[in-house]
Amino acid sequence: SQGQRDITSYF
Amino acid sequence: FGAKTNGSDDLKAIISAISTLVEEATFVATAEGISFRGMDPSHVALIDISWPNSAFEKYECDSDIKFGVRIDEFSKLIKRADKKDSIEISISEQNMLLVTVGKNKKYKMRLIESSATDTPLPKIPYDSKIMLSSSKFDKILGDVQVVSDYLTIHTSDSKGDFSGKGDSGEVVIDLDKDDEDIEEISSKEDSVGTYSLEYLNPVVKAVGNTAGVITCEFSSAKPLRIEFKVANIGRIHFYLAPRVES
Repeated sequence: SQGQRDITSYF
Repeated sequence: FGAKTNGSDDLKAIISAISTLVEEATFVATAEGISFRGMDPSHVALIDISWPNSAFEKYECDSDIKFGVRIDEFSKLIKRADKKDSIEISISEQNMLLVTVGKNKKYKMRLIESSATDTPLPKIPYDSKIMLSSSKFDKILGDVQVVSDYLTIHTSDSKGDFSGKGDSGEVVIDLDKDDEDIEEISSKEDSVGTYSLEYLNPVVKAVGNTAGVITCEFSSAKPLRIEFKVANIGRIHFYLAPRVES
C-alpha cells in the first residue's frame, strides 16, 4: 500500500 | 504601501491558487514586490509565490509589511472585477485593506491577525523535468482521474509517461516529444513519482488558464515541483509531497 508523505519532511 | 494591477487575471489566478490550499493567507510586501508562501493544513502541498513590483502598473512600498486576509472574502471582491479592470490595494490607518476594483468600486475589507511563521522550501535535487502546455497537463490529469486518484510520472532519458491505477482499471499516457504541446522531457536519472490528484487538479485548474507552459520537476519518491509561468507574475511554485510505498 502507499502512504502520503509530508512536505515538511523535505525541509 | 500601494499596488495597482494591470487587469485582473493575474490576481484572480494567484488568489484562486492559494484558495486551493488555505483559508487564511498572509502576504508580505517589500520594495521588491508581494510574496506569499504557505502550506495546506495537512502539510502535503506548499505554494510559493513571488510577484515582482515590475509586474504592477503602480507599486510602492516604503517599509516591509505583512497583511493577512481570509481568502474567501478577498476572492469574492476580486471576482467583481472584469478582465480589464485594474485592482488597487492599500492598507488604511484603521488596518483595513482598501481594494479599488476598476475605476469606481471601492471596497474595504477587514484584515486578520497574521499568524504566519517563516516556511522554508523543500531542499531536494530534481533529476527529471517535463515542460508542457498547461492545457495539455490539465487534459492528462482528467484522463488519469477517470481511473485513479493518483498520478504517476515516469521519465527515462528523454522519454516520459503519465499513468494511473485504481480499483476500476489503469491508464498509461505516453508523452510524444513531437507533440507541439510538449516542450521538453529530460532526466539525469530514471525517475518515478506518484502524486495525489486531489491536490494537483485544483491548482492546475486555478492557474492553468493564465499560465502558458508549466514545468514539472521531480525525482523518484521525492516531491514534485510545478512552476507556472504566468505572463506578468514572477513565479508560482507548487510543491507536492509524494505518495510512497509504506
